[in-house]
Amino acid sequence: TKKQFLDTFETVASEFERFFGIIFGGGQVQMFLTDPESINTSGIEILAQPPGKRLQSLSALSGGERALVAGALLFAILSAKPVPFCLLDEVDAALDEANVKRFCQALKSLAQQTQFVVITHNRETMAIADALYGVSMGQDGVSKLVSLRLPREDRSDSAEASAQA
Amino acid sequence: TKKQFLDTFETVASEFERFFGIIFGGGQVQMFLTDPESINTSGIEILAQPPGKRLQSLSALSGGERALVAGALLFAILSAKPVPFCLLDEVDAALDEANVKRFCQALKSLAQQTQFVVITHNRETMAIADALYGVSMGQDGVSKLVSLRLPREDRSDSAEASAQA
Amino acid sequence: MNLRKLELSGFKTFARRTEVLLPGGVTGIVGPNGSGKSNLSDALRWVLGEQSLQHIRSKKTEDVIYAGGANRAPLGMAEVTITLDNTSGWIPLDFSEVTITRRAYRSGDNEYFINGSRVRLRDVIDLRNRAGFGQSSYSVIGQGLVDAVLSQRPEERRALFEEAA
Amino acid sequence: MNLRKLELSGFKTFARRTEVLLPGGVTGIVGPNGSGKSNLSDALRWVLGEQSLQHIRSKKTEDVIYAGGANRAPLGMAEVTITLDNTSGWIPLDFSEVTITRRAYRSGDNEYFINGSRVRLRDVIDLRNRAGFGQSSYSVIGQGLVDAVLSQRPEERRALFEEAA
Ligand SMILES: Nc1ncnc2c1ncn2[C@@H]1O[C@H](COP(=O)(O)OP(=O)(O)OP(=O)(O)O)[C@@H](O)[C@H]1O
Ligand SMILES: Nc1ncnc2c1ncn2[C@@H]1O[C@H](COP(=O)(O)OP(=O)(O)OP(=O)(O)O)[C@@H](O)[C@H]1O
Ligand SMILES: [Mg+2]
Ligand SMILES: [Mg+2]
Repeated sequence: TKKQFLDTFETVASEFERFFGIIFGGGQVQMFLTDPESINTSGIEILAQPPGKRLQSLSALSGGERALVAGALLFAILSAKPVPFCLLDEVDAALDEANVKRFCQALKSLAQQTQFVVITHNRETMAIADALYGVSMGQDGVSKLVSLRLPREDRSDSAEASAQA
Repeated sequence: TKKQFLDTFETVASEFERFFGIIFGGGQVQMFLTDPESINTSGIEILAQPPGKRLQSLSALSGGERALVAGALLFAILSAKPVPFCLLDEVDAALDEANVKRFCQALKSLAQQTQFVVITHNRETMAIADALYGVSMGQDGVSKLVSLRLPREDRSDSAEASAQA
Repeated sequence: MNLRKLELSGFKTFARRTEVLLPGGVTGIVGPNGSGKSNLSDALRWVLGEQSLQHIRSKKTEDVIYAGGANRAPLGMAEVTITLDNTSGWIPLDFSEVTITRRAYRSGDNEYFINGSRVRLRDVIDLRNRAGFGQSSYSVIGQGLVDAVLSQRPEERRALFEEAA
Repeated sequence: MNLRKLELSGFKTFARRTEVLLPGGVTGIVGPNGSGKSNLSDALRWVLGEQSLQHIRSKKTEDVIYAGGANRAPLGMAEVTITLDNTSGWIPLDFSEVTITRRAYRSGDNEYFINGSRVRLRDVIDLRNRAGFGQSSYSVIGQGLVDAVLSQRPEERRALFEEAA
């Protein structure tokens, strides 16, 4: 319905502002309907202003800046309309170290309500994981899974176990 | 002309095999004309076999494997038909640490004949650069360039200079 | 906590039966290029009823079944089971734990199971919709797709919101 | 050594005159997201006569001119100069050093210079062709384009070889 769509749009737009600020460490983002008169068919435009820069369209941003804006939008939608779980496959590939840290901070803030599975090559992202798995490939083209870090509540058991060993 | 095209094709195909072996640390790659009867219009097919896996089309490979195959093909073309310089913008973004090292080894082997400029976030790639620049962004949205490492022949001057300072 | 574990057998590179325990919070997955990380993401989409072969990087149904490698014969079936924790009752079924299973055979047939009893695809989709994690495209963000969230034209971005509304 | 240096002034985020010395071997460029690294790659393509605005992430000619930021006014002109080392005589001109300069104005006009004298675009393209670094698309691999080398259909891959032949 129209009202539902508008309510969702407003909530996501304000969450988008919030997460943009967290992830970019400042600046602002604007999201608006290209044709507010006809809500049923209107498109959605996004303008972003990274700290120190002017307000610009998404196509002018750098590779990493685009990935950060997409991350902020995704987190805004997850915050406005939570889903039980979310899998992210190397969404941090284009980010520099400072941005990965802020990205992870935003992710962690949502991990109470949504369960995350994050595939990454990035050390910063590995560091925030509660549990960590390593996947390796054998000589025969078959994957093997190894647990690299157990979640906190399991850790004390195994830490005790290895202390006694 | 037909003969030129075929000669280039053969040279690139054999260099492609060689660089694939270096970059993947084994396995093989096949490159062939989809329609050898009509050289003027034939397409070019590529099948890749990473170590331990079966021979497969490019669409079945992982994100990182595709980037490695593209790198091997690029190096093969550069080796068969050298150009004076080549700029690579974050071609190593999808690669894991072991693959970045092999990728850089292949790059270094071509740096005698081709001058490379490499944009990267990857420590391994930074390590092989002869000269290194850092780009930073001021509060006013203006880029600033700083030399982080001078090339070898200049280094002894500056090292001497700082030793005397 | 919503997902408890993911079990794979014969699915892509997971020829051997593999169990991935998913504790609450953030679970990280790391590993070399081509080791099978994104195959786990495909498995999660697939077991939840994914019908688009392209979304799981396949061209035909049998592409998800382990196709063999160096010294290992192909398998005849792929099976993935997801175990959902229902102690909070978010899924409208009278079980504290709900499992969804999908199987595929070389014949091209698919079979679905909920808590071990054979069901149709429609039942799996219906269960997802009633539990609030319907067709949402933002619960699995595949490799390289971060940009896709942004790069659509304004009228395409609308679809993301309609799903969330 | 083929490239000696790249000088930018008013080009995208390089509002201030910036000089990038390019020694032989491998030059690395690092820096945070959005700092201006890929703008350097655009500058290199642009000064060599690039006519496709899309390849330099622009929609109109003026997009390459510094557009202002927080507390800094936009500029009226963008200029990039590349200095080529011609001691080996690879460029058929009687100079040991050859410079190519390109300017763009807010009016949409472009100007080209070789060793300081005004020339037409055709002269720059002709110089490149005679020196052997013609329109080769493999001398600048932009961000995210590694996959593009592979993902074309077999008939499209052919174009890469025809250039090299
Ligand atoms: N004409 C212009 N005037 C001012 N700023 C510009 C202009 N054109 C582009 N920009 C800015 O340049 C920035 C992008 O720079 P660039 O793509 O070089 O970043 P990068 O260092 O490659 O980052 P990443 O690591 O994320 O790829 C954008 O923030 C954009 O606003
Ligand atoms: N049915 C199948 N049988 C056997 N192997 C398969 C099958 N389907 C895909 N593969 C293999 O899976 C590999 C890709 O795995 P995946 O995409 O999960 O890697 P990844 O760990 O995500 O790597 P990256 O870090 O590069 O993204 C390919 O090498 C492909 O050959
Ligand atoms: Mg992957
Ligand atoms: Mg860039």
